Amino acid sequence: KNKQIKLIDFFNNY
Amino acid sequence: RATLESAKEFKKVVDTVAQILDEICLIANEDGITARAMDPSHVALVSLEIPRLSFEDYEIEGEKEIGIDLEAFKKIMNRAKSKDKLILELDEEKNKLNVIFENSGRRKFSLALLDISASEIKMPEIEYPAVVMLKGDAFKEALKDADLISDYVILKVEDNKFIVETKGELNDFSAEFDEDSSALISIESQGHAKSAFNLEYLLDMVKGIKAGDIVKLYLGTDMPLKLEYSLGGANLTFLLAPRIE
Repeated sequence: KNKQIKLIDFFNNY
Repeated sequence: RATLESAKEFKKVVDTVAQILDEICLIANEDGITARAMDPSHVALVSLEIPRLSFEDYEIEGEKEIGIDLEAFKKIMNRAKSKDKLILELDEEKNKLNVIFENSGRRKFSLALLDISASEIKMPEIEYPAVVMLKGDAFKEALKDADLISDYVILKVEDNKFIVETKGELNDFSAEFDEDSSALISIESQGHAKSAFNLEYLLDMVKGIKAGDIVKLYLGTDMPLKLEYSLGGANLTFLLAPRIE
């Protein structure tokens, strides 16, 4: 099953 | 004080934004009105921009922050009739936003402002390997189809095709848009892109789309989706975080 990621995780990366 | 020609069109903007956010802080200045906020669970971001040119009349001194309860605003906007003009008027003394429907008569609601400040969130500069332009209603219908099967959807770009697909426990769905499809306006890609998204959020984001609207989708692999379209003079941009296996 897939897991919902939060946008913040991406904001930290970009 | 800002006047929009069609209150009914702007109602769709408020409806769509209110699907995702409970409250919003509008920033009004010389250039027009903007707002940006993340939903409470930090999965989606909404960015709204209404350029000054979209308004029939627009008067402002300096910059104003206008905190709005979207549920209350939505209820008021639902009272818009088809030929109503919409006037939004900030009353700083009373700390209210006057929402005025003007037609043969004049109906005025005064909406209490919320004490919230504009979010500091910036739209991250993400480079996307695939960009798809598509007729909005075709995209919306494909999402509604997928909604019969599961609670998530996979958006894919491969071999110059845009694919919307999902798998349920028993049943599957897929919609393909290739260069021969009249719904596909353009597709640019460097390699493949494939990400899964929560359908409920996506359906909320496309709520205001109707026939004739065009959506622009930015896609990558296990990357947030960026979705853009224009509605009633407003430019709406959404970011949605993916679901990852």
